[in-house]
Amino acid sequence: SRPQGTVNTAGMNHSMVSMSGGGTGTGYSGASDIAVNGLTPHQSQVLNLIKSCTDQQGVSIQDLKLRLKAISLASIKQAVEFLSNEGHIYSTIDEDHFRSTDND
Amino acid sequence: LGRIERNKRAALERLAARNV
Repeated sequence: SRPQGTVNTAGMNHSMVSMSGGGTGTGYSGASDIAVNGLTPHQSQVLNLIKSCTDQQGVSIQDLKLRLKAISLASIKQAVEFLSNEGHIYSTIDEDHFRSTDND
Repeated sequence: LGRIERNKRAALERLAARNV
């Protein structure tokens, strides 16, 4: 019958009590519904990327996803569909590749 | 390649329709 709880209270050295509270200070508050010149930020980002591509076959959805990591694939597809309906972009070799109408 | 041209033309027409 030895008394427990009085054994190892001394040598506990908490040197690594870090407060890593996810401080990714990007300043982006996720407000994706505020329209700038008629486009949401997502849509204009997608459009800008497609515009910046000079490739004959355009940019693929996969490319867009890789470069716009912050935007979900569903949002990208939504943006692409919207831009396509508006006539800003059009699909090229297949339904996954897009070019801009604005850059020539 | 005809497909691309066709899509492009259609897109330009949509764009033009928007801007009228």
